[in-house]
Amino acid sequence: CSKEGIMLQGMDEFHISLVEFFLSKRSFESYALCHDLCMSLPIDSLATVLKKANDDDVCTLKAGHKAKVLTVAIETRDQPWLVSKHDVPFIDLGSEYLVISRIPYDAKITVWSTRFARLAHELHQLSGSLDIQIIHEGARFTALDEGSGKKGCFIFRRAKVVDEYRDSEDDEPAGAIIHEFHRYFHKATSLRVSTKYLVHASKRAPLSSKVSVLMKEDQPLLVQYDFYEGVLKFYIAPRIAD
Amino acid sequence: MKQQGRLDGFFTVK
Repeated sequence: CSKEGIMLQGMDEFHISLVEFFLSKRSFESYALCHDLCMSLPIDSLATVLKKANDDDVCTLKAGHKAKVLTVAIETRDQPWLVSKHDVPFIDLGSEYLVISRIPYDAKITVWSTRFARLAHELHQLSGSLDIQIIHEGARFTALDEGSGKKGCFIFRRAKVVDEYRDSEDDEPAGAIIHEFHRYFHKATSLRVSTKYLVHASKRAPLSSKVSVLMKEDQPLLVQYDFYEGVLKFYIAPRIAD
Repeated sequence: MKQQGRLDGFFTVK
């Protein structure tokens, strides 16, 4: 927790994917902080507690100086005398916050998140890994099923007129879009990553209608959802192509 | 150290 908001970070046990979720303080009704605070929490316990809250309930998260638990108070909005309190004990993860050094990415594309979810799901049916290539003209996501020889490919061509699709965000356009493609393209880049982890990342589509994919050779793939209250980032380790 | 298919080596600990 910092004066800007709350940053959550988690990594899977195989160290293939790191998730960062930033929630700005402006997304809270009130946000008070005396000093920066770093807590390690078992995500299962936190999720179990937060699921006890209904959509309209008010959740208050509290942790004191040198606290050993995060206290979550859940109250019903129109019945403020009804409050349930739950403690989530801290755990020792043996490490502090992880930082991925800021790197200049070679290429970035932004596409509809529902379309991205579909491609991740369909390519995952074919293979455990996929190749992503971004070249000047567009982007290509390819997976090969080595058993059957079947190859799946999704191609996104650079939108000629970026503004063309801006008025129709509710409808998925027939042609794929790549927003601001030209601004972020420096050189042709390709990466091979696990489809399983791309599927995980693509399931966050409800957060934002658009998702960005950022790449630099031999660096983790970055899948990023930007939304008003914050940002969700997935870093996925690159697989070195044979 | 960077390992094939893993994120180890890409991070610094703050």
